[in-house]
Amino acid sequence: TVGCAVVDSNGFTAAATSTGGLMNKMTGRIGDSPLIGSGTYACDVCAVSCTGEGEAIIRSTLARDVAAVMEYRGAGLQEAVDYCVKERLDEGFAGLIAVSGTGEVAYGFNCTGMFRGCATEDGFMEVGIWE
Amino acid sequence: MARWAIAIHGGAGVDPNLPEHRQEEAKRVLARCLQVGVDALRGGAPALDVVEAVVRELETDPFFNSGRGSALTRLGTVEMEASIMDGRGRRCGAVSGVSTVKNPVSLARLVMDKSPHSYLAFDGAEEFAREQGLEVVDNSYFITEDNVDTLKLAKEANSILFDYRIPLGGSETCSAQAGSDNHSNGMVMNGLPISIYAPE
Repeated sequence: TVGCAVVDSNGFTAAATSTGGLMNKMTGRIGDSPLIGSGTYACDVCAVSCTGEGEAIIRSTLARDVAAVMEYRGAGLQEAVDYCVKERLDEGFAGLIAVSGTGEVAYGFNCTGMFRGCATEDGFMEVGIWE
Repeated sequence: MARWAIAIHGGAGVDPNLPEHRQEEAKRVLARCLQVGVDALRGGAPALDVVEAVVRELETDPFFNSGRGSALTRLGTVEMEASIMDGRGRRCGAVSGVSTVKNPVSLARLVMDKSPHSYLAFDGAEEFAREQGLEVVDNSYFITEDNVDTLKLAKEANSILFDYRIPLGGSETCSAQAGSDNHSNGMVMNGLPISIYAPE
């Protein structure tokens, strides 16, 4: 699975996710990536793209939950990401990347590593795999 | 003026034994795709165009599980899915079960922009792609030798493997992990007994 979350210089956000799914999966199996609110979500406060065990991400509506924690609890982006990865996945393993409408980036994962990269307008740029 | 920002991923759950050269290759691909987004944002591109352009880059590179290099079904074929969402007005588009569309994320964008729906799948999605003149290729374009080998491992372990997925603290490769956990007749999903997953 691959994904991208962006906020542009007008403060508008967007997110996209794309995948081949699980190796040896049944034909016709749908994962989280195409499901808005689970694998992908974008609104005024943030944009999110998730990856990992699709069944766990679907059940937890993970991408929408990050936005909901920000909207309803007034949490900051990283705080919302940490809460959702820690509290919402049950036994599932997953990761996500996110940006806020105010130009922050965040990510979180509860499995061994996540291929990721992020950059902000003030020059910060990072590419990583492990914790 | 707001401040732009971008984040990308290539999948979570990485084999802790991933060889160094593969890790370096992953970082090169991530850095290249990230730069595509940064350059577009510096040029004032809207967020929606940037996420589509970056995910297209990631789909086209065979390193990650999407587009070319997608995981294989138990039949050894590729069925891809993608979604895109515009935070402005919360518009969205999604596709599933596409097997010839070169860049599924662009088809998801067309579903959002050019169809009255939010989600098209399988034959309907393939037909819409052709109506919209999107580039289509033979399914073999998406299949890599690495993934044919990984599928063989998955079948031997009789499991459904999440790419590179290794449970926390697990040191074996996922196929061995799945093999050791594999019950004689129980299904294994992502290397874990299917029983731990709540019924869908």
